[in-house]
Amino acid sequence: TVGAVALDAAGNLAAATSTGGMTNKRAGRVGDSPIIGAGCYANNRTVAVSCTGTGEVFMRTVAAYDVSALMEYANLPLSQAADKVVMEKVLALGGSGGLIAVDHQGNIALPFNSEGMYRGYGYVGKEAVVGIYR
Amino acid sequence: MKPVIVIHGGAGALSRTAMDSEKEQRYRAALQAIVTRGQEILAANGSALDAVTEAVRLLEECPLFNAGKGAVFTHRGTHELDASIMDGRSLDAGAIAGVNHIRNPILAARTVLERSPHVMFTAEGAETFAREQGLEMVEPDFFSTDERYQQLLKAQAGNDKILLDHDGERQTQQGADPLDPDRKFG
Repeated sequence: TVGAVALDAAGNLAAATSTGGMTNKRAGRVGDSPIIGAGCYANNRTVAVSCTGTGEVFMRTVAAYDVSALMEYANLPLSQAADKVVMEKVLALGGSGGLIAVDHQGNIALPFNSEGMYRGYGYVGKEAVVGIYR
Repeated sequence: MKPVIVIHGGAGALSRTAMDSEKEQRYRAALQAIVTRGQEILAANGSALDAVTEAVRLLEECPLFNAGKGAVFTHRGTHELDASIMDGRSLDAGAIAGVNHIRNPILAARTVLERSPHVMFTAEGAETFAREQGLEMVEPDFFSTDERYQQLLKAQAGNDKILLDHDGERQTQQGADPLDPDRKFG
């Protein structure tokens, strides 16, 4: 699975996710990637999110939207909301994976509970940063 | 407020010991190039929607990642690709699922968002819509790579496990039984 989130100069947020699914999956099985609110969500008032991992758990927890809801209704900052979803809620159901997120102020979060996650970010005018392992 | 792009190429059982340095460098170079392209779009006052669309399209074109070219195989030895996109400004969204003839599923999702009153299309309907909208169509074997096919064969040989995209990589590298997908090192 791959994904991207961005905040532009006009203050708009967007999120995108794309996947080939899981190796050896049953034909017709769909995961979280094309499900708005599960694998992809963006709202200018809160955050843009793209997820990757065991899709069924991200669907059942409505993971991408949950980050936004925690920020909007519980007033959690992005880092806490993203960590709560990935490191508590997803993990509690046996889910593996992570997400990337950017909020309306340009703060970013890239939490994952798996061994690694291919990831990268770049603020305009700064060097790009990439990572794989913890 | 600072314009920024963030990307991911999937998560899983990725460890330094299991990754050879040449392959690691290829991954890092691909991630770096795609982040940089996203930054360029934002720096030129491009929209967040354009930046994420192009970033994901480039990730789909890179066979290292499980999307577009280099997508994993289903149990039947076929491909089924999914994609979605959402605009935070309007809460507009577009998604497609279960396709294997659309070269860039994210462009199809973007087209659903921009040129239809709907949010999601699946399978044959999604491909008909994409074709009518003039998107590039390919044969399903466009997405196939030998590495992914070998991962499928090993998964099927080892108790028919279902594997996350990058869990299959380590299985192939080590030549061992498929990893337990519940094995975590967090």
